[in-house]
Amino acid sequence: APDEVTHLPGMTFKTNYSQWSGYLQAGTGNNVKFLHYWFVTSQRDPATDPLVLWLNGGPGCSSLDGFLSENGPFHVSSLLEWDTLILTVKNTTRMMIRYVADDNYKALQSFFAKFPNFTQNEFFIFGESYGGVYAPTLSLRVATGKAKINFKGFAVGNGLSSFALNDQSLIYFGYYHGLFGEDLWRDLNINCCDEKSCNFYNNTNEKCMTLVNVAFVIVYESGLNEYALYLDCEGLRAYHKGYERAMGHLFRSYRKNLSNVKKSSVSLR
Amino acid sequence: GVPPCINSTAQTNWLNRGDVRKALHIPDILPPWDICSDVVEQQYSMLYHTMKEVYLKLLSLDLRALVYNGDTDMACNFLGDQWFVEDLGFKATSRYQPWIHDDQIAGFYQQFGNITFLTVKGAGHMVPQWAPGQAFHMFQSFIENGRY
Repeated sequence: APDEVTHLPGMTFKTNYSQWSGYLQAGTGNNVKFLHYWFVTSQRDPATDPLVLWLNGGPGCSSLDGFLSENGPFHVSSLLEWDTLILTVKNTTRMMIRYVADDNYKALQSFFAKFPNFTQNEFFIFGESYGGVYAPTLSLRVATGKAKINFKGFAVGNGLSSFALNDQSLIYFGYYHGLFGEDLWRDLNINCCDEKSCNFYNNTNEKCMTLVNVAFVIVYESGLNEYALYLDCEGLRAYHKGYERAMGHLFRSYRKNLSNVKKSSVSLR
Repeated sequence: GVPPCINSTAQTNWLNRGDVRKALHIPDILPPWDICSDVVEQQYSMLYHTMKEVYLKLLSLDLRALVYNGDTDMACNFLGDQWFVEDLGFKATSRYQPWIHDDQIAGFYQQFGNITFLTVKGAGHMVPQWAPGQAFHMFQSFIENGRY
């Protein structure tokens, strides 16, 4: 097959699985787009083992990072990863509006056209982080679409399934993990809660917004590793512009006035 | 730059080597690989604030779903996803209970018919990276529809 990967620089060991890397077509006509994929088969019996598509999030971050630093060539099943980026053939000045799920669905059909033997395998879609949006929306197209795919289910790891619940729960997570202290917690409750419930997500009370942003800065900008509370923060906090905007979808109701919140005293140099 | 606190130097250096791009059939005309794409993120508009309706449709089609969380992550914390699954409104078909890996409690899970919510104790956002044994066990149980 044209995309077969026969060797990899630095791979000094023999592998007992096959792998392919290339491009899947995700659009048609003058809207043609290509997504890079990397497909590794299972070690046991690729012809009958389940097939998993793994999508990292962002939006706009690469699944190759998930392949090389998370899943690696460990094989609960054959593992197919692709980037939900578009590599447009023309360097269009404006990114065509693409509905990610539609293009991912077309790319999936392009994959099975390249590898028709795998259409019988049980198929699962996994998404991580913002992939918690990519995976269910693609799953719905696979489950309701015409393409013959033996689709069995989907999994979402540390997914962004609801902005409101993610923001609301983070304030409780932060307090009960000892990040905020009593003063901030008391002020949050006084300004963001009524006798029945609290709203840390899109409260209109100015004081509440400011206090939630103080909490936001402690979690995301004070030097903690927001991906793993008990791990060190690797290296400098060199923000990737794309990443910083990507995280902008959290606490989106308050982002506009985050700048007026003083950076906390503790910050990694 | 990279997402904060993540060291992706190794994969960035390796993926951008000429011989690696050649072996992976990546054309020279394409830009270097980066862990996140500014261009995509800048022009990305989000259509969904919640996945609730999508999940309800998928689960009405008899598909299986697993929502799992490393429980030390703060970007997408476990509590938010636990509330999300409970908010779907399905009746619990198991109690909230521990699951075991290598004779240790690896986390907790609860099933609501075809959807399972599960935590991976002590793992962060990238569960397979920080808890590979537990992740393998969890993936295998989900894919084979076995017990956790």
